[in-house]
Amino acid sequence: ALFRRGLDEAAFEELEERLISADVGVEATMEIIEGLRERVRAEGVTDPEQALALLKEILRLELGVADRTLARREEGPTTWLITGVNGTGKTTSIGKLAARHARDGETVVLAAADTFRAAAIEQLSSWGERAGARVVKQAEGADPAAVAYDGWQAASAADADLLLVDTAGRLQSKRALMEELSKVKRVLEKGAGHTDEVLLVLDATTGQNGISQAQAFQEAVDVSGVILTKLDGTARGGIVIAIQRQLGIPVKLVGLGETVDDLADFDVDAFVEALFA
Amino acid sequence: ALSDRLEAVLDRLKGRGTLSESDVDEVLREIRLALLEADVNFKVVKTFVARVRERAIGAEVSEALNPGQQVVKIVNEELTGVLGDQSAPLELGSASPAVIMLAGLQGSGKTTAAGKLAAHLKKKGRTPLLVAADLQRPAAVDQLKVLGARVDVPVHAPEPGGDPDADPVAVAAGALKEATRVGAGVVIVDTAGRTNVDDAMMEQATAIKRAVDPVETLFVIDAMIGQEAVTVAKAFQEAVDFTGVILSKLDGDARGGAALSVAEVTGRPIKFASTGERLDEFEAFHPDRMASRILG
Ligand SMILES: Nc1nc2c(ncn2[C@@H]2O[C@H](COP(=O)(O)OP(=O)(O)OP(=O)(O)O)[C@@H](O)[C@H]2O)c(=O)[nH]1
Ligand SMILES: Nc1nc2c(ncn2[C@@H]2O[C@H](COP(=O)(O)OP(=O)(O)OP(=O)(O)O)[C@@H](O)[C@H]2O)c(=O)[nH]1
Ligand SMILES: [Mg+2]
Ligand SMILES: [Mg+2]
Repeated sequence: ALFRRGLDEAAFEELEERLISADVGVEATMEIIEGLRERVRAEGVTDPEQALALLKEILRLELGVADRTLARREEGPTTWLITGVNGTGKTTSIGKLAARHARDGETVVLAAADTFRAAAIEQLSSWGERAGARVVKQAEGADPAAVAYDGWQAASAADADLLLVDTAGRLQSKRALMEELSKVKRVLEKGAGHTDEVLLVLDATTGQNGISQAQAFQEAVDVSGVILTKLDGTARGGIVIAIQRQLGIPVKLVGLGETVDDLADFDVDAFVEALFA
Repeated sequence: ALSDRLEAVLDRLKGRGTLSESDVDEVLREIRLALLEADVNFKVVKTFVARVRERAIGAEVSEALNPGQQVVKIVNEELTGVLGDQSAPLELGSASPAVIMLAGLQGSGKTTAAGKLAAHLKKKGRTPLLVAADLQRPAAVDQLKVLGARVDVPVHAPEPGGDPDADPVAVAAGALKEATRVGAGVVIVDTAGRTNVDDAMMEQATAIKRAVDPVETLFVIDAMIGQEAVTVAKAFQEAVDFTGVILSKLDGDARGGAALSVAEVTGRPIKFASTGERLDEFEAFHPDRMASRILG
């Protein structure tokens, strides 16, 4: 140990494994560890504990630059479109958001634009009831774009503060479904003018496919932020690091459970700490 | 993808009679990276690569393949071996009714899988009864009722607007009586999604299992799950000792490395692949196809 210059390879491998095990991914991990090596060399770090602290600092700084506020508009209902692959927690997240904003005294309208999945409209209606938000809906099988547009008209007519549009889960590799989603946004914007937020709901247990999800949804509807759900489980959601790095898309909210209050703003420090828990 | 990764390496190793240990390690490095990119758990990758290494270093030089290709062949064989050499069937035995219980994380595809199993069994001439034992997710019971109606299979559920504190364990147990009453030969119990760190919910799953004594307990897991597949699978094995796995959303482009992780750490067979949202998009799991999908 007296003659050891710098951190040994085993220490770097251990840190690599911790990142890989958190779903950070091979490529991002290698880049991050490469950056750490340079800092370790430059600062003459020899203690593995110090290296870990330095790594956390690097990640905090990198993640810290993003703007994580949710966009609002001055005039008319703020419009947020909720998207993502099947089963990630879109409908539940809308329920939580509706309750949060209704509690702040806002008028919230929900558009049930998942006209496809069994009992999707009932599920959203139940959340709407819970939050005291009006739910705009049509029959199952109706055109989702028409429901989204209807939602805008109703929100606008009621001078509501916030419109949340629920959409059906869809795998990003399904071209026709991605085109349908682009159309929902286009038609929604015929009324709304623009979408204040297009949120991609991502399950924290997702592996490397999360990057492909973010890429495809960004291309289809220009994603402005991520809602990272199920962070109350053991998965750490490391995939969002690569998503911010490669695509510039920040996590804005996190889901921490299945009940109405289990929603929080994304906390960079807590996230970085949890990566190495 | 493995093919791209290996192309450069194998090219360099062409024309060599036998592989040195360092040659094998060079190929294995690419295999390791490909498996990690495919979401195979990093500890599973370690033991898997070590096994392949042992076989590759001791291997006789093949007549037909160059040494690099031979390593790839060993990888494919080992992978297919862990995933199961052939499709594992549903084993309902002679119990009547035979009970199938579904369990898994939130959103993995259980309720949809329950509908698919009902359709599948009906096609095979059985008389299924679906049981809506998820009493907590809003409209979960409605969802299963809609699916049941679609495939003309009855659904046992608590009365709508009934006791708000109805107990899933009681509903599931009550379904067995209902099955005998309506002459259903197979009972399919849908349960609420739950996370492995929620002790109360994991205990509920154990209690449901104890109450209905399933002949098959199927763990439903999303093909896009990452490294956590191992921890989650072990926790569910502990709680409900599942007999088989359903891998869902295979119609997407996730590599599905979780299949290898789950099979490796639990030793349980993947019995079905769910390949879409429709109730007929359900098939026997093919280990060989999964192996090449994981390797990319
Ligand atoms: N533990 C946990 N479960 C969650 C969270 N968010 C959602 N869920 C659960 O995940 C499951 C799926 O949620 P949904 O809101 O139906 O997901 P979805 O994206 O709307 O699903 P589809 O519309 O079918 O694509 C439900 O059981 C939710 O209760 C979370 O933050 N933590
Ligand atoms: N593309 C695709 N979607 C699927 C598949 N299986 C289920 N889904 C979809 O995934 C979403 C979740 O399915 P559910 O059956 O509600 O999942 P669950 O496990 O019952 O969810 P919880 O009860 O909330 O835990 C729905 O949108 C389904 O239509 C599949 O094989 N492929
Ligand atoms: Mg939904
Ligand atoms: Mg369900």
